[in-house]
Amino acid sequence: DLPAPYTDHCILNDGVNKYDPMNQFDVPWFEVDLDADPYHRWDEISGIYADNINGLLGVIKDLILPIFPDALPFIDTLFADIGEKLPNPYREEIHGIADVTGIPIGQIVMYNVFYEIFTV
Amino acid sequence: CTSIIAQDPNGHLVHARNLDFGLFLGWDHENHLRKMVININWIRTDPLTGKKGLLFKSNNFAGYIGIYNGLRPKAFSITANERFMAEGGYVGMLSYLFGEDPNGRWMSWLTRETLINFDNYADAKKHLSETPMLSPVYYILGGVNPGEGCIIHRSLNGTDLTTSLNPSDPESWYVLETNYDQNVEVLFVDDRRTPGNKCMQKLGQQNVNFAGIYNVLSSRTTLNKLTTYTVMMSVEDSKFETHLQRCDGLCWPF
Repeated sequence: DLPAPYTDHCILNDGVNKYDPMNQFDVPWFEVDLDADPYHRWDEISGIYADNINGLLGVIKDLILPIFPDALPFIDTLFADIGEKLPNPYREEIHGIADVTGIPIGQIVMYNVFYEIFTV
Repeated sequence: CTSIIAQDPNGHLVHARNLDFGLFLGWDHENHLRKMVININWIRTDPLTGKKGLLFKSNNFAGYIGIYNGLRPKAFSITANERFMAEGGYVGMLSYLFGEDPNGRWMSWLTRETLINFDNYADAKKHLSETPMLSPVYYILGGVNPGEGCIIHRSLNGTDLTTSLNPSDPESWYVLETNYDQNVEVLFVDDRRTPGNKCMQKLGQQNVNFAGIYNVLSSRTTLNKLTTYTVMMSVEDSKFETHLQRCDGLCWPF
């Protein structure tokens, strides 16, 4: 067991119910139309969340740059190259998101292949 | 992460997961990750009827085009949990870059492709199990019929192990996956399996529903500081709910 106060605890033992179906509405719904041009499929979401995506990537940059000050051009180039090798419709979708958000394509690619990077 | 598929005594399935994300990356969950969680209805014109309609549902971080969690109505649901192996994602990425594995699929795009192209549990299971990919992963796949639920332990070129619901076994009315192979002991500082199993036993099969499973996933240490959201899915009635999560106070960090 983990040491107290981190020990596991099943709230069912307390007779507590934390499930409130109304809380699902805190998360907005969008539509993505697979009939639409891949380049434009994400326009609405990218426009609304451009600052959030930029902020998220900014934290990564703040983490990397103090240790590797010259890493950003390398990241932009490396992942932009990967981006050009990606199959469609993904390549076009990523290009569309990069253009709407104004974020370099390499950084949007990095964000989208984060799972594979993270397993390192 | 923790994913669960559970079957109630009448054969109804609930599929749910906690997404734990951002370890060591410095993200402020409140201001970065949680504000970017969205649900998506993926729509397409049906080639047979010519009518545009819902194909499947997912949730995503805005700007991320792959899928970690999705539900195709009346067909199947998928969640993906990270799997760590010596031959990890970097091997797949290098193979892809050097053209040695041009057909390998990026993990979250294989999920998306499966949701687009298949309309039943068996075909989805086969596709997720056999398609070459660029990184290891656990695919947790649920269906619409009793007994349709499994954990596919994927490596780059195949499936190492598949564990399934077994309705005829009174102990196998649910499957629970964290980030370890089912036949391997978990690391004691990263044990969400034991607390999850204890809480599922407390819940009992007769109480399998959205509320019951949500409460299991809201219990420490299944719930921890990295938990960003909980997804609840029912393929049978196409219900897909994303609930933002947080573990306030003294919670284990991951």
